Amino acid sequence: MFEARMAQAALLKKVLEAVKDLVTDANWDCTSAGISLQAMDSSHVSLVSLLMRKDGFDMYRCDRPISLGINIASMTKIMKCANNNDAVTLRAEDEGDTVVFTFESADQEKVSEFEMKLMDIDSEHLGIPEREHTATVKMPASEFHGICRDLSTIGETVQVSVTKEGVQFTASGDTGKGTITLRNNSSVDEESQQVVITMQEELSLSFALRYLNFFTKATALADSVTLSMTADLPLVVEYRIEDTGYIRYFLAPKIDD
Amino acid sequence: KAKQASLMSFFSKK
Repeated sequence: MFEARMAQAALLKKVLEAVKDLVTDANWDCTSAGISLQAMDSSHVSLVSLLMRKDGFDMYRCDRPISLGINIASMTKIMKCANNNDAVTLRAEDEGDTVVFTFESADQEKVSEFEMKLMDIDSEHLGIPEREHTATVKMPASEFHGICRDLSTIGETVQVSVTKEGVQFTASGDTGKGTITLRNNSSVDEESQQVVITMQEELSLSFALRYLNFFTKATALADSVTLSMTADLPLVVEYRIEDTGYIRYFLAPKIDD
Repeated sequence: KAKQASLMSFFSKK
């Protein structure tokens, strides 16, 4: 038996928003530690890795590991039936082929139950080594969102350069070129507004803005975002989900031909 | 011109 209850449907709605543009179907892997999901987009350029530890739930029970194969669009439709303040419970039998969503209104006067069929999903799990990166940039999530959106109006590719001066985002296209520079401002009082750059050596990498714009759909989940970069390796974009998990995106770089 | 790399060339299948 798997059963997990979260106090606010809003959180699960935000998680789905952050996944649904990249992934059509995914296995939600449930263990006694919590729920995780790893899936690549269909072109194998990017990957999303979600972790929601059990301590983030009001109630959590998972008698044995279970993978819930879920069509993300179907789950999104069901979650739209919940109010943001509703409590949500997910329930699945060990050998069952459905997952049940129960929504309870804050005043407990309304209870809705939706049953969704599970799918058999043949997913390729990738082994992703935890590693130290050459440069990291922590910035307000809304700032990163704005930069990706603004530079998309200029070109398809962004060059991210980290130097002692700061971090520079550059896009160029037929109509011209745009450059946005952020400087370290770790002295700003409010932590969520800080730009904190760590760097072992200068580097410059290029990425497809199309995918970065998908990643910024997670902006509602966290105040800040951290970009981790190493030359010629995939970029890691991480949004922390309070203190109980994260959503991480990996994006393969564009490499000079 | 820069070419889009695949994630599969960086991470191995489990």
